[in-house]
Amino acid sequence: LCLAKDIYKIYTMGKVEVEALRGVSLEIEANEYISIMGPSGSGKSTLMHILGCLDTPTRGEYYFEGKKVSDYTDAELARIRNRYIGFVFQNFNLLPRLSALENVALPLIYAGVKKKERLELAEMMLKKVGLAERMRHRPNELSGGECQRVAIARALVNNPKIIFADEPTGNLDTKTGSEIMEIFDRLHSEGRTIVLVTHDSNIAQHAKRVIRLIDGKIVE
Amino acid sequence: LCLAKDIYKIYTMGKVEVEALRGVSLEIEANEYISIMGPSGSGKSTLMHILGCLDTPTRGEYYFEGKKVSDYTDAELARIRNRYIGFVFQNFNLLPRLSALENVALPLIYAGVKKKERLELAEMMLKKVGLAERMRHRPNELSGGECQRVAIARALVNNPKIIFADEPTGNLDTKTGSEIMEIFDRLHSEGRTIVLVTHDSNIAQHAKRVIRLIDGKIVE
Ligand SMILES: Nc1ncnc2c1ncn2[C@@H]1O[C@H](COP(=O)(O)OP(=O)(O)OP(=O)(O)O)[C@@H](O)[C@H]1O
Ligand SMILES: Nc1ncnc2c1ncn2[C@@H]1O[C@H](COP(=O)(O)OP(=O)(O)OP(=O)(O)O)[C@@H](O)[C@H]1O
Ligand SMILES: [Mg+2]
Ligand SMILES: [Mg+2]
Repeated sequence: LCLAKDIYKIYTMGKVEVEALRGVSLEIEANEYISIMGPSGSGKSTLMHILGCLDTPTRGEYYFEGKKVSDYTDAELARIRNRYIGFVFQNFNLLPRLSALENVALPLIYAGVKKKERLELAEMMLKKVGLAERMRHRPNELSGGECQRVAIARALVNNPKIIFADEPTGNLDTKTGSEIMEIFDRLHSEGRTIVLVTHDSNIAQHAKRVIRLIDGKIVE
Repeated sequence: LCLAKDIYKIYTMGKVEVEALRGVSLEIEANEYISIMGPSGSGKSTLMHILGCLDTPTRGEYYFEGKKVSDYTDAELARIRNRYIGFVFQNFNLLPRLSALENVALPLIYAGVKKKERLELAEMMLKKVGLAERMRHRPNELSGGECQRVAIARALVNNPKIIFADEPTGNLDTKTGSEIMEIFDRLHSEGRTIVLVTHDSNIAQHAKRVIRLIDGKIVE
């Protein structure tokens, strides 16, 4: 499903080069359940963005569903991201002027879903993450963990086949966090592919495989 | 040091009232080390903002250093926040157009510190949190955990007597998280007052007292 070959991501700041990823190769099969761990700054979010077709490597190749991602047009990539990929951002990336409901419904607009059905699906997803009572709130009227759950609901609403979640429980208490993990576990048992970045070893244990990053490289 | 008497925080959204805090009373003495825990949405950040003189209650009274906070002028409050209080926000609140160094130096401008010394103090604080190599980066050029550490450094740079930290290790791996907790522990042993919100019981154990919030109320 995902094939990364010797991926480099290098940021250039004036004369300085920051190598966020330094030769990362990995393969993710359909229906895998993977956890990515590593120190702060080791390149996890950078890797997730490349795997989720949100960013391109500086060197190396990334293949999604057998095709080189750099060969897709922008329109094709946007469609792939919308239809097949659910991405939960570490900093949520919610639109501040939209309510929780409208934020969650957003991917369904692109997918061509009619308004009534969009709002029904969004409402259902918000109920799943325990936010039935907060649907009309905008992000600045929500707690940190509520924003995190809106981001999760938005990533799942289009029924994606692969879910990338960057620290999905970082702002959640243990009980709410395990309710979210139940959702991911069930999605996995239904055939989807799950890739989680986490700092929490309890969360990582839900996965079947752990990938460790240190200083931009995968370590065994 | 901090005295909250029957604090209510009620948000009005059209016809709906959201009671974020429903009669919270608590006392914090100088040099205490307190952890606040509770489910997502239970009112922790709301309470922290009131304790840190960043927000006012809808009902009830809050006293800081023996004086009713609602009696201070805006200028007096700004000075108190700048001189005595260090606040680490759950969502960091960094200025996007400033570098990490400039973000950390910001409270020192208000305190009247000269430029050369500001940058030296800011640099020293960034080194303490392990970000010596990232001082020139702006927030969008930093990882989640790096942003979190910039927010921590900024809260500490003015040598505050009380530190409010809202989920200070949520985006940090275990090792980096314990390095940050060592900083808080040492500040406490030097006489400062520490109030931490955390979802992590390992982190909460550094404190000497745990306050639990559920649905806007303190529970025993
Ligand atoms: N736009 C950028 N320009 C320069 N450096 C960057 C940029 N984005 C990220 N970096 C650097 O790349 C490194 C990897 O960043 P990344 O966000 O992938 O880390 P991470 O493993 O997700 O960390 P965390 O656990 O703290 O979220 C970091 O050291 C960061 O400072
Ligand atoms: N401006 C606002 N308008 C309406 N409701 C709000 C507003 N700000 C916060 N709330 C609500 O108040 C409640 C308490 O919010 P708060 O941020 O204090 O929770 P918290 O305990 O910090 O949660 P978390 O652990 O998720 O960060 C939440 O349910 C939230 O939806
Ligand atoms: Mg990250
Ligand atoms: Mg909070």
